[in-house]
Amino acid sequence: VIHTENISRRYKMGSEIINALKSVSISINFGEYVAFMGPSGSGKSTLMNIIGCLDTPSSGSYTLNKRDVSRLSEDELAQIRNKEIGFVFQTFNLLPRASSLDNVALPLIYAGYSKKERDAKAKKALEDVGLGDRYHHKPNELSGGQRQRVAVARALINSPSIILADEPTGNLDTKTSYEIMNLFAELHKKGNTIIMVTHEEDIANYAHRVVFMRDGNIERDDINENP
Amino acid sequence: VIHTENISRRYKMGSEIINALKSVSISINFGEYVAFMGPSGSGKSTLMNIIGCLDTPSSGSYTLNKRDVSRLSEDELAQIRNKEIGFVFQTFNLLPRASSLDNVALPLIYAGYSKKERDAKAKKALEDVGLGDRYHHKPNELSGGQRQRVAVARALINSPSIILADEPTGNLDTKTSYEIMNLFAELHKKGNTIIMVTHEEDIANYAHRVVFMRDGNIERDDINENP
Ligand SMILES: Nc1ncnc2c1ncn2[C@@H]1O[C@H](COP(=O)(O)OP(=O)(O)OP(=O)(O)O)[C@@H](O)[C@H]1O
Ligand SMILES: Nc1ncnc2c1ncn2[C@@H]1O[C@H](COP(=O)(O)OP(=O)(O)OP(=O)(O)O)[C@@H](O)[C@H]1O
Ligand SMILES: [Mg+2]
Ligand SMILES: [Mg+2]
Repeated sequence: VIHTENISRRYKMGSEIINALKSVSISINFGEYVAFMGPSGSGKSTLMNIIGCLDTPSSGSYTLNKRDVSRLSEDELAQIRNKEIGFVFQTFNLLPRASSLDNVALPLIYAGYSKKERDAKAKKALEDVGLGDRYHHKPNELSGGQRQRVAVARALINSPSIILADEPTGNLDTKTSYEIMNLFAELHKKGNTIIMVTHEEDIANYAHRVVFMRDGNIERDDINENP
Repeated sequence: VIHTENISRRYKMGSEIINALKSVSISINFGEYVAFMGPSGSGKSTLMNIIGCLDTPSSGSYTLNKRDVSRLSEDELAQIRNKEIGFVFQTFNLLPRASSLDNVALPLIYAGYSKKERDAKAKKALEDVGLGDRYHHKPNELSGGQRQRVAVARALINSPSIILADEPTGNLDTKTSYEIMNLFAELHKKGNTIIMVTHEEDIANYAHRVVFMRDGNIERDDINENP
């Protein structure tokens, strides 16, 4: 479903050029569960943003569901981002003045649900991540790990077929991390595609395939025999 | 040097009261290296903020260096925060429009250094965390782990005697985490006090003492025989 060929992403900084991605070619099929690992700064989030249609490569091609993403209009891209992809950002990106309930319900507005339906679905999503008693709280009234879980709940609320999770357990204790991993495992069983960045091997081991990045390139692509 | 007695911290939310800390009594001596662990929402960051003089308890007492913190003026507290304590925040709290160099140099302005001295010290601090080639970058031009390292460099720049680090390696790969842990180990050898929150056991094992929190209380306080 996801196919990139020789993707690069450059940033110009004054007279310097930063090659965040150099030449990344990867194919991910429907229903796969892939973990990306690699050193800080190796390009993982940059690749996730391109796959999630939030950023455009400087060169190379990206095909999603057989469509050349560079040929899609802004509307078509927005449609994909809202309906087909759920994104857990490394820095959460929650609305600071909205409650967890409203933050989680946000993607449902695009999906056309009524306020009553949105609130019911959002409450359920927050219960699924153990935050049923925190839905009035705004982000600054939550712990770091609670904000992370609100970001996870928001990414999953539209039941997207592709979940992109950038460090989904970076601020969570072991037990809470396993609860999130069980959520992902359930979604994977239903046939969804899961792509996750993590620096923790225990978390990467839930995936069926682990891709290692280094310096803007893919260094290794391994099958996990015992997820 | 740090002594809290029956510290509580309550938040009023409408008709509900959240007991972020219930009754926390702890003593930490000069030169100790303590790790705090515990479930998401158990009160770790709340306790760190009180210890770091960024927040006041709802009840109970906090003595720092034999001084009753509740008796200190705003100026005296600001002095302590700038000179004696270095804080790595769970959410980094960098100035979004400043470069990493200026972010790291910020605490030095209070210390009275000239611009030339501040820039030299800040460059060295960034090199120590592997970001010598990133000092022009603003936070949104850095990866998650790079921002985390800028936050670490900023906390250490004034050579504070007490380092409070809330999840300092949450976004870092193994190798980079060890580099940060080596930095902390060096500071500890020089006699500084290190208090760190982490959810990773490998990281907690660098400390000499591990305190477990649960539901706003201290559950366990163990000595680590083999740091
Ligand atoms: N401003 C606030 N208003 C209401 N409740 C709050 C506020 N800030 C924190 N809390 C609550 O206090 C509790 C403790 O929060 P704290 O940030 O100390 O947890 P933590 O142990 O650091 O968690 P994590 O590991 O997820 O970072 C949480 O349940 C949180 O929802
Ligand atoms: N807007 C930008 N301008 C310049 N350089 C950038 C920009 N955004 C990212 N970079 C650089 O691109 C590289 C890759 O960044 P990226 O965020 O993809 O890394 P990462 O693998 O996710 O790292 P981490 O594990 O620390 O989150 C980094 O070296 C970073 O400094
Ligand atoms: Mg990243
Ligand atoms: Mg916290």
